[in-house]
Amino acid sequence: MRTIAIINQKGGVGKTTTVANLGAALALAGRRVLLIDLDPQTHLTLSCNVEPDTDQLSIYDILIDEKSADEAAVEVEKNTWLIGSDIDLAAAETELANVTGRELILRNALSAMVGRYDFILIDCPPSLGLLTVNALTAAEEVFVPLQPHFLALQGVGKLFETVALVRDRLNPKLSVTGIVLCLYETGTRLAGEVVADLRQFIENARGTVVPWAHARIFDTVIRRNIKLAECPSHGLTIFDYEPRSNGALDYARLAGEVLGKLGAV
Amino acid sequence: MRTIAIINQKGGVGKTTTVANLGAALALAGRRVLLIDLDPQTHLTLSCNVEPDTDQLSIYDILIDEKSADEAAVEVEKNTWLIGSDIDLAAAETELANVTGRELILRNALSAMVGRYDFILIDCPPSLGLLTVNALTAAEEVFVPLQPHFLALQGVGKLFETVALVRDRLNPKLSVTGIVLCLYETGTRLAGEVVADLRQFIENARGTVVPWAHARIFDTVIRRNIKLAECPSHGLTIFDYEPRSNGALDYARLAGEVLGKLGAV
Ligand SMILES: Nc1ncnc2c1ncn2[C@@H]1O[C@H](COP(=O)(O)OP(=O)(O)OP(=O)(O)O)[C@@H](O)[C@H]1O
Ligand SMILES: Nc1ncnc2c1ncn2[C@@H]1O[C@H](COP(=O)(O)OP(=O)(O)OP(=O)(O)O)[C@@H](O)[C@H]1O
Ligand SMILES: [Mg+2]
Ligand SMILES: [Mg+2]
Repeated sequence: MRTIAIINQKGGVGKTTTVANLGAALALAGRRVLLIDLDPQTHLTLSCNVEPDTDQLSIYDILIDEKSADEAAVEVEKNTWLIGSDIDLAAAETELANVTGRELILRNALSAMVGRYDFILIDCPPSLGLLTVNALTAAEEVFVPLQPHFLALQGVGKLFETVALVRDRLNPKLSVTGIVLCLYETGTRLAGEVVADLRQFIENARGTVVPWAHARIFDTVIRRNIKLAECPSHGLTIFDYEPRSNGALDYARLAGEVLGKLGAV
Repeated sequence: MRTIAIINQKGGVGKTTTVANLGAALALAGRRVLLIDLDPQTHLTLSCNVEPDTDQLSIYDILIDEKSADEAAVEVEKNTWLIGSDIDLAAAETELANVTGRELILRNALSAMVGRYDFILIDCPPSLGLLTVNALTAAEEVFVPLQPHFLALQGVGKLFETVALVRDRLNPKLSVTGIVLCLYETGTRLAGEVVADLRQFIENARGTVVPWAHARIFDTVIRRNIKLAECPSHGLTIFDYEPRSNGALDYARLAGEVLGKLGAV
């Protein structure tokens, strides 16, 4: 089982879109996938066509009332389950501020899941606070969706520092697998410059012991494609909404890379 | 003096880009403008070509050590001053958790500024936490940058609820002036659908006492324009970087609308 935290404190870079559609592509490839929505905005939950803030157990109930993750998981597609979010999650950081072992609650809740899924993908809010730290403590891998813009590049150092802190103090297995270039606009000079900077930053870490020493930029880039912004409003994945779009092609190709079968699109 | 909080908990919708470039357009129109960076990402500070985390006083020093806002403000362009951010600001929410009157610190710090500026624009992080609440308590107006996408539309209700809460408990003068459509892609069906939904939501509030009863969608839309994403990497406003681009035209037009001289581009 691979547990992957999808994080970036920069807002609007494609975190939720990546969890929803990479998850769908992995499920189509026959893997059993659990999606977890750790963002109080509940966007992943909405993208899966699930109504937040109902009686269905949510990630809030798991973190605050230690309810069972098994009971909270609902099947949303073939091979895909979701633990949804709840608007109350916004208060979780304050409610858990003085709870002992507050960073470990998600990891403990998921420990019962071992073997039930092939992949667990965790969508995080645009911050490096307690919810994201819970995801980093529960995961072994980190994927960083990144829009190739100047402002988006600025936070990568701080993001990696947070990953290093969690690895050193809470989760020795944690490492950064890769950076997914999202909202990619082919042909702009800016994207080329940002990617070159990023590649340099990663190359400099080779041979060191930092958690991103083996990180790479995924070969597959996710191109800007309006169909990816339309599909959540229909509660559909890109594969159900526009299977022949660039969005579907790119996420299928990314799944192939994640599965290690680069030619597996 | 008009104090405007630029907020949206949805990430990557154009908050920082709007504060930087609307601020610049107002300054070019001869207004004295103070920009405040309340986001620990320090993106507005970087966009103004100011290095964060130096000895220069920042918003962190004002909120945590009650340093003077006057001393923290630095002139970055003609008619434009900045109170920059600092990476330590990420810890401010926790550090202030048990401080009495923690929501009022920014308002008190700015009260000495009355009359010194014509506009104060406050850039906020992608959340509705304590930093954003400080901005809402200090401001009289709210501008909501919004990308016309389905996911970005979902949070508007929660955002307005937070504004209503702050108005009722902390700041009776607060109201929502308007929504700025950013990253607008002309010709996509999605933008049209989202705008129609939004217009309906606002129309329903007419004649009520909610803080958005008089809100409107600004006529000026900010079109997607790669130059707006390039200029922060040069530490320039759009007017210094590409004065004839759509980005410059749109923000100049928006400033005209904000100044009430709709034809003033
Ligand atoms: N490749 C793409 N092409 C076009 N639109 C996209 C693409 N990826 C994401 N989007 C749209 O861009 C917006 C931002 O994406 P998304 O919400 O997935 O980012 P996020 O990082 O999860 O944001 P947040 O920080 O608010 O959680 C959304 O409206 C989404 O529909
Ligand atoms: N009209 C536009 N056209 C093209 N790119 C834009 C436009 N407005 C903003 N951008 C770019 O899109 C990205 C998101 O914008 P910005 O950082 O201003 O949003 P934000 O709401 O402040 O994000 P955050 O939630 O992370 O604070 C940035 O890389 C910015 O340079
Ligand atoms: Mg998201
Ligand atoms: Mg910003």
